[in-house]
Amino acid sequence: TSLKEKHKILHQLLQNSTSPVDLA
Amino acid sequence: AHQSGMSPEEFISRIIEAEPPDIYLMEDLKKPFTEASMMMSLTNLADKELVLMISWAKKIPGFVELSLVDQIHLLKCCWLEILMLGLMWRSVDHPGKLIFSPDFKLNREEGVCVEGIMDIFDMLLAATSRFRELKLQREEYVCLKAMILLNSNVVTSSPQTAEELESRNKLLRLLDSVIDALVWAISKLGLSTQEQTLRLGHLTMLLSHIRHVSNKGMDHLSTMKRKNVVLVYDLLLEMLDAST
Repeated sequence: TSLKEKHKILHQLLQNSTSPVDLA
Repeated sequence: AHQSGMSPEEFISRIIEAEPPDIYLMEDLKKPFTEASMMMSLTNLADKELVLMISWAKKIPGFVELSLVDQIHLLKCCWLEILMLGLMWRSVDHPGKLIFSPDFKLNREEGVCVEGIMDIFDMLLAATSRFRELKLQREEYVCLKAMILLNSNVVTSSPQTAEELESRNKLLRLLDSVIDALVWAISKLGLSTQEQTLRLGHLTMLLSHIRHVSNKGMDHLSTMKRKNVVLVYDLLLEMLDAST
């Protein structure tokens, strides 16, 4: 949990199926 | 077959496909730079590149099959090395220049406005000229980048649970796939066996220089942040805090 807490954005982007390029 | 279960040729075409698109800074740069304006442009670009880096990592065959903990640790340890290797690749045909993006190119001398960055620029330019000397191929470049990602944390963590042990074994097999792919790429250059072995050594030795420049860059960025020269936020702040 602490790791995911410390890496909220990274964790979200890793979990996020929509690639940021598509988002962009 | 290794973790990826695919041929070196297929593995390379997959990681070439995974390459992020060119990224533009999209700012009207006011020159001459000040320390603050240059650091702000550099960090803005880095933050954008980081988002694309994560998307890139997820396309490396086998990466998303690793545990989430491993994925986070790997990216946390090597993000600046990956950014710097990408910078070197973009700059390889432009001696004396650092092509941060098509709309953000710096000469070495322009770094004079930021305390402590000239040494880092010089190390980046030196490593880039070594890649130029070696005539680095795109296939070799993408293998080195995947190697940096997958190798970044392999010696610093000892697996505690069965899941971590399984993930680490997957990681080691994945690293073998990348090494196989790099050896395959080098074998296509028409070199003798001995020259191929030497080239593999030359390329992998450069990875330690990239780690060194990255460590210097991390210290420098932390100093710039601590002195409030530049505001670091979002993903870049998260990755910087994790690395220092």
